[in-house]
Amino acid sequence: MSKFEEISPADFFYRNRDIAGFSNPARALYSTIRELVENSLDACESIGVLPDIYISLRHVKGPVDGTAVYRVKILDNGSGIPGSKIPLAFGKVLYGSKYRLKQTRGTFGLGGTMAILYGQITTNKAVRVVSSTGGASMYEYELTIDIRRNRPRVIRRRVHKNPNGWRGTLVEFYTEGDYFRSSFRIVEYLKQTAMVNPYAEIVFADPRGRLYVFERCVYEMPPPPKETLPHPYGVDVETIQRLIAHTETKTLLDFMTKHFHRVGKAIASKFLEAAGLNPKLNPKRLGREDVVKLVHHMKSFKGFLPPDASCLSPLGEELLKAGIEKELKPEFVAVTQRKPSSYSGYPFIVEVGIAYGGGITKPGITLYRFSNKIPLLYDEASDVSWKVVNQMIDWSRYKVNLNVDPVAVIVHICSTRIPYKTVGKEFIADRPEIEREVLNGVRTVARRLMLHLSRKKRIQREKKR
Amino acid sequence: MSKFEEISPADFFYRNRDIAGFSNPARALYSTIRELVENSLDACESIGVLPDIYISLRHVKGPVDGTAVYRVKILDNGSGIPGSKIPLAFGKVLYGSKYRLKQTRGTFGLGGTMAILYGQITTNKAVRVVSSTGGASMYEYELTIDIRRNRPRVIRRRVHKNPNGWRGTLVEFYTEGDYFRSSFRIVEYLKQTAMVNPYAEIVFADPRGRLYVFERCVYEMPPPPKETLPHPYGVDVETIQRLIAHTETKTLLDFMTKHFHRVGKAIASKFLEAAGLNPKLNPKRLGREDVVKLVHHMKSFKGFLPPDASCLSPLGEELLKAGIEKELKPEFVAVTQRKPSSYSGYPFIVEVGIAYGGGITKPGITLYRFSNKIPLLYDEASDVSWKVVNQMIDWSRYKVNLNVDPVAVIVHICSTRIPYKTVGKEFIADRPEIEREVLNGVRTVARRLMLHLSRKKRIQREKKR
Ligand SMILES: Nc1ncnc2c1ncn2[C@@H]1O[C@H](COP(=O)(O)OP(=O)(O)OP(=O)(O)O)[C@@H](O)[C@H]1O
Ligand SMILES: Nc1ncnc2c1ncn2[C@@H]1O[C@H](COP(=O)(O)OP(=O)(O)OP(=O)(O)O)[C@@H](O)[C@H]1O
Ligand SMILES: [Mg+2]
Ligand SMILES: [Mg+2]
Repeated sequence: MSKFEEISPADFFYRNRDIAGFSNPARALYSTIRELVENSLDACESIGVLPDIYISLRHVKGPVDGTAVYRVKILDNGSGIPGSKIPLAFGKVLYGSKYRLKQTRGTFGLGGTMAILYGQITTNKAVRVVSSTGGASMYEYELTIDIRRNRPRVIRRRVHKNPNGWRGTLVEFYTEGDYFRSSFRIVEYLKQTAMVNPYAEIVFADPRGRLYVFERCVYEMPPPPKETLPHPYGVDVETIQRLIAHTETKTLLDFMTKHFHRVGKAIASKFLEAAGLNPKLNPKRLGREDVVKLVHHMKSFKGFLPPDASCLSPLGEELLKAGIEKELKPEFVAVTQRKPSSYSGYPFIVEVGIAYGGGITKPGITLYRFSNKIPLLYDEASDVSWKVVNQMIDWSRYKVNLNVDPVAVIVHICSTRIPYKTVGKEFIADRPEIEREVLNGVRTVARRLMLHLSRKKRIQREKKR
Repeated sequence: MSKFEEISPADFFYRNRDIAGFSNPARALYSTIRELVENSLDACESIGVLPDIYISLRHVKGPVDGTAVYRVKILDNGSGIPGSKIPLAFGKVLYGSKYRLKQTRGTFGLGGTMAILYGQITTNKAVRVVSSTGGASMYEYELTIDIRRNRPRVIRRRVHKNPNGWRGTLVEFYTEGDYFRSSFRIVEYLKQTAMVNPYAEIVFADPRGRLYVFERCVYEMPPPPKETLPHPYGVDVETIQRLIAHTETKTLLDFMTKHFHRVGKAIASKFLEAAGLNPKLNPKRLGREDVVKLVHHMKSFKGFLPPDASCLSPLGEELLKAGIEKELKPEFVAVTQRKPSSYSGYPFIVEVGIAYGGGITKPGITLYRFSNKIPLLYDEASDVSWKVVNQMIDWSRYKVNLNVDPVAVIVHICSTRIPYKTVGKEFIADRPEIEREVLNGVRTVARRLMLHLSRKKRIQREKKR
């Protein structure tokens, strides 16, 4: 007879940790660093503070060229975490503060917890967290994760005075890793992070005693991303039913204007008329079939305004150009920021850069991918940008010889929801709207590279005379 | 101030349903059919019964060449589900009977539930399930999923008499789909399923009134897969602690022999001596550091026997050859079953086939991928078999001209754990051990194709004289 079981989300991601990016000690070390850095950057941006992030990775025991035990430590000056929430933030999977409709690096509520989980199952040691939101107290916890029940086990809790009003978070734990095999990608990740977060200062003390310092070259935070309301094009029966369950509105007209993005009274009235629904009806009295009818009409009504991307926080052409110049030192750079667009009701902005020559030496196209200011370093062949750059662009039309010319293409996509195809945030799905924007962005900058290359050729020919 | 929330696993996979393969109506229809068929095949194999599976997909309303409402119905003669478990099996994510260490198609405990969830959020209708395990009663349920709480809502429950002792499961629900865009892949999925499950009879009544019948051509079930004990090479701190928590053994020696695969008293004694652990020690008294020490030594001790693959249920060379001949009708076929191997303590067997000409007309290599007898039709460029076939084999050395010669390569991997990289089971990670076995398997059959091609050339030259 079949034996039925239920497993917790922590158990699910423990058993399937490769799906979350923790497949082996080398990859796990990379994922650990990235998850922690992304949490720190989100925390600083949430309070509009220039990020100061210090990461220390120290070899503890085992071979330096193989699987060994490392101590991971990260300190930031971000928002901090309220004392009562610290155990849940790090000891529970599917728990977090980023389930809102807002541009953040975090999205799943499990990254930081997975890093700690992996450390626990390989070293059997607890994690130590110290955090303060700047108030009178600083909270220190030592905890482990009860994987089967998906909840923290607090081993020790201390409350310290916080006389200097320090605000931020310190996370420290031990984990099995393989720095020999992952150092290149870890350093590359930090370099590329510095490239698209030029206002952040990141210091990395590596196990070999080397100190990597990525200084900020911008001294002002960009306007922060804002939380936004759902757009009519993104709804389904479940979203509508949740809104109805909690709404305080008493009419369908108020329901539409209060809960949806850019829906005013005029548009709402036109819409309800087109949908054949009574604007005075109490939303809580919508029948089963009418909810489906409402969803269908919301998706197909042409009169809604497109999502407004003012809630997003793109890099901007100036910063993108500066970041590329600083990191890649090319002979030529061109950047473009596409007009805002949307997919399934989610606004997004694509920014594309192209760079040629100088510090870029490898012939052909080297692709740099970013989503919500996170560098994506794995599985590029499955990514929408790869598909565009390698299958949809005929580079010879832009006078680029792939066997000779060293070109870098940089694509950044920011959105209230990035359509990652994996829990490890490795690559982005080829949604038609996103594909189109990336394609047009690459064409725009490729044209400018073409002009540069023809001008360069012309100058060289004139020199020969 | 950040607002912290916890979400249920159903809510997580609802919000991130593209990660589970439910990204749009066309893809969702494909995923729906595959998840249901895989559940039915697992159910029949679990009781050693020749599978009879009937699938009906009927267009209900909406455009026939776009997004529309479909009624999905699937009936099988499998194990059935105990009455009290039916609501949980279909109304709860991370719940199922396939969390054991055994070769099954299902592995995550969420596929069937996701299909129903997608149907619910697009049509707002309940699912109807009728099932019996062959006893005196047949259970009929109508239920919906409470996504926020990850639990079923039973709308109606009926118990019927079962005078004929029927055993099996019927699932019926409505969902939004796009058959126009997914019909090709759905039919291809069923064809390829028939190819590697030649003992199954599958009937598919499609929305266009067409009946696809895949008759069985084998009348005996293969030996069923068996549940196995974990292997020492696959452990970590968490596995050991769970075993210790539940063990009834009183000594480390008994602990090793009782809980691990192919560990007898002699090997266990040698191991404990090498690990510097007292064989008489009560496992429940192992200290924190000693658990880590035990894990390290279990992973590195060279004296353990490799995992025994007798628990697996591969296709076998005869059936694989017959399946390829029946479906592809080629001029030439060669197949090979590799010796069992293992990765991280999980046993696996790779079976490779190559086919040329005849019904295969497209020049170059067409890759067919299977894992635990499931056809994989998406994201081939990210799969380990694709990497082997396209990056690691020089086909010209085997006298294959990729611009002219029509070749199909068929790879089947079966294991107690398939290292899928995604929740949607789209492609397999390039674990070194698996990569090596696929590479050697392809080389073996490529050599035989080479002999066939040279013989064919020789015959053609002689004819010309
Ligand atoms: N350094 C930090 N400073 C402030 N808050 C933090 C920090 N690290 C984690 N948190 C809090 O803990 C929560 C859980 O973090 P976790 O990384 O597990 O998930 P997430 O960041 O929400 O999503 P993702 O899985 O996509 O990373 C976060 O939402 C955040 O509220
Ligand atoms: N047709 C069926 N016959 C018998 N049992 C079934 C059937 N369909 C589903 N079940 C039961 O319901 C459980 C949950 O199914 P579900 O598809 O959600 O998960 P799974 O098959 O265990 O894993 P996966 O997510 O990988 O498919 C199964 O484990 C099985 O016990
Ligand atoms: Mg995070
Ligand atoms: Mg299943």
